[in-house]
Amino acid sequence: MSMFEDVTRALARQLNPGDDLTPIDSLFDLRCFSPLSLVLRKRKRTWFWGARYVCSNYTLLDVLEPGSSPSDPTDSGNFSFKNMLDVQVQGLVEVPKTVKVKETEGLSRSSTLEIQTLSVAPLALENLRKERKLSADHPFLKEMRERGENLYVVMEVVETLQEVTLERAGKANTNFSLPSFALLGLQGSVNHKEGVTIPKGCVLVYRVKQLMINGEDKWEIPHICNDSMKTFNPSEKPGEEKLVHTL
Amino acid sequence: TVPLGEMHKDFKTLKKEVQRETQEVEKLSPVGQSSLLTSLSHLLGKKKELQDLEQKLEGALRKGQEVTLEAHPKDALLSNDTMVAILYFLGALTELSEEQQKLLVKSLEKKILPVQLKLVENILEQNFLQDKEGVFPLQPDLLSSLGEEELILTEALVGLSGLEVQRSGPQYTWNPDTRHNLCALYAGLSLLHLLSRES
Repeated sequence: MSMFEDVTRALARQLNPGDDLTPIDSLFDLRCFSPLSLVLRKRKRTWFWGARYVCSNYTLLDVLEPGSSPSDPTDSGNFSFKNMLDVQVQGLVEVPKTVKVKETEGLSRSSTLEIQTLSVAPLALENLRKERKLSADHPFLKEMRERGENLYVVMEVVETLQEVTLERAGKANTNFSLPSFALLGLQGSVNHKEGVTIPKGCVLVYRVKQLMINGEDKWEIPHICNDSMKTFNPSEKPGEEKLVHTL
Repeated sequence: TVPLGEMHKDFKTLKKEVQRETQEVEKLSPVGQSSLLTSLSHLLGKKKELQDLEQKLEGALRKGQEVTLEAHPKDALLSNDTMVAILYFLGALTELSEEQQKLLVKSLEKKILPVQLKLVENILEQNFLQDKEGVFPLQPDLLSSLGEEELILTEALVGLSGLEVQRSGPQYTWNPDTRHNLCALYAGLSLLHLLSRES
């Protein structure tokens, strides 16, 4: 497991024993899991190794019809949730704002993460739902509807407040040496990173809720979901293609 | 699927869950199982390709498309339940690092999967509900059948989950953060063990 994964998993476990916080696997996913991002669930869910989500590169706002309130983003480069949607920025209530991650697993003593939660404010979301319908012709939605995919919206994230470099304190989390790997013919295949720099504003863990679409353009994000719920009503699914895949 | 919040989370539940899914894979014909093992052996260690397969299979399942495994003399058609079970195991295998996946292939070649499965099962059985770190004794006979190279391989496999196995003792340090990865390793080992039994 990479050191970054070590950190995000430890954080998810520390903040949320209830297990509905999902840790980010890679720094490459940095931009994929912002509040209101649309994601797809990757696999059959099991608690034992957790659900994982795949980046769609779209946000909920991308698939809504343009609307005046909250104002339409014109410059996605300078996208600001605060201005647009009154996304609630709040410090952690039940856990300290600064969370020390895993002294015991070989991280150095100075390895602390300053984090904050960003969550979508329920009132702002409700207003958005009332004011902006889905853009039914959006190619992404069309594709997802055709494929019968379920879509999830990132509702809450925990992100870093400061750039931080985490380093192992001399002891790797594994107790075997690289020469041992050479013996196994796996030389060069193991990349033990001794440190990782996590930039400011990097999402580490996130929480999602399922997007439900009723008819062509009505949407909602229910508080309680279960596995039998489908984002798209199956009866609206167009004729299924009959293809044969060979593995 | 039991809603996450309501599930009783212990090793017994995991064991049952894995058993249920292996039973589905077991329904595949022997040639189908052998073909699946060959495919997996080629894909393990290539996380991206394994994830692509996972996505393709999920897509096919959702669209009701047929999926067959190339096999001789006849391709094996996968039932929906078998596809779901394969997806379950692909989920577990992609949870492992590429290095762990490569070590699984090596272990397969060396036919030491049963020992490794027993080891991981034993560790999880003893510690699953432990939320604190601690040093635990390792049953001495668990690894006694392994030669030096196999021992290194096995130590590396669980070591990459974050679990430190010490030969002097022998013992290991349990770390609750390793639980997810060890559960995935347990499932992955169970599948590969099942598929390699005949060969």
